[in-house]
Amino acid sequence: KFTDVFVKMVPLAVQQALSAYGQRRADLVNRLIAQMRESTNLANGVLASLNLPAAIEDVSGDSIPQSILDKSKAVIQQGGLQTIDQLMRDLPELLQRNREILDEALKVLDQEEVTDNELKAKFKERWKRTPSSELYKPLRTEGGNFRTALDRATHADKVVRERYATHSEVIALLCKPEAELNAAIPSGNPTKSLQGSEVVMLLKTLLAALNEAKKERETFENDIKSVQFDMSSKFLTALAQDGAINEEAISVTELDRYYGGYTEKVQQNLKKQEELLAKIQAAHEEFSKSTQSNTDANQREEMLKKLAAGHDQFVELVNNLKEGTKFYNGFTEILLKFQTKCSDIVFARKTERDELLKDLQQS
Amino acid sequence: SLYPSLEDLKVDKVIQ
Repeated sequence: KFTDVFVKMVPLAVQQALSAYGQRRADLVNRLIAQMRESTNLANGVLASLNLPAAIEDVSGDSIPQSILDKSKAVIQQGGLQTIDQLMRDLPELLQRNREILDEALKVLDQEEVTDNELKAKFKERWKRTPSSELYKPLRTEGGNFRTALDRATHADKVVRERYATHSEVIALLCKPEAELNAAIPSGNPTKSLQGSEVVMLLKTLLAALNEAKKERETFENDIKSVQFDMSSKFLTALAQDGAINEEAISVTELDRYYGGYTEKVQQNLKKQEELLAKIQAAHEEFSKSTQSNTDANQREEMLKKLAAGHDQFVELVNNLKEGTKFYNGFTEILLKFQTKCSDIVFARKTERDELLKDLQQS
Repeated sequence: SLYPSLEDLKVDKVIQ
């Protein structure tokens, strides 16, 4: 039942190359995913601002357009404001815990350094070891980076809170039962002969195509995330053949081989969406001209737009809060490791200090 | 993304 525990050991050069490759890959994948998500946000934003698809669904002028009803159901199904409240409640505690761990870790360094300085002052040149202030520099730098990260997280919390404050009313409205929601939407005059209209047909087709583009991006994202291959054999071979690893050249080639196709497809998808959005906006202009425009209709339209945007904001908030929670929990682990590092080195210093004191007293 | 990347914060330092 022998298993070689060293089977994954590689030369240092390969380890470093793998690390650098990992960074490149992460950058590429994150960039592609960010592009795609941004374009979905853009599409949603444009549609909401044009009151689509609600406007072309709104035949009666006083019942809730199906798409708005669907959005309301989606928000309710995900727990509505309660989900958000819950996630938001936990964040300050998580932040506080992380702060405390970091503060504690750095405090033990500070305390030991004070004592070391005192002894240095007392024994002067007889206190021969490296000063703690010198020794602890890398740890303090690391601690400083952690603090910066916590500051960024605090700012992120604030952004999320503000977003919540701005949109909680609309989200609450979306969570109401259908009858109540309907009552909150101003009545408008029904749009005349809506269904048969050519421009409505066109808009429906374009919106369906836009939805397809969104779905395609979801597929891409899943596919891109599941691409997996092992670079260690490539780097090992290069090292064996050439005695050195040209990491950049090898990584770029391999990344292009595995992701190049996706990069291409994503670009095509984004371009297609750009064209669709332009056509949708043009068609919407036509549509607006052909529909009766008055105060009632405008008020209704504004409310429907707000509700559509509210759904998107809810989704965004939930994502932000999940991201924040994940960050704080993951960061706790990192900080605990850091704290252990600090207390370990301080313990070693104390032991060393006691030895030195003993020697000095004896001499 | 709003929050810092955990990957950037994980430092694998060689034990000295």
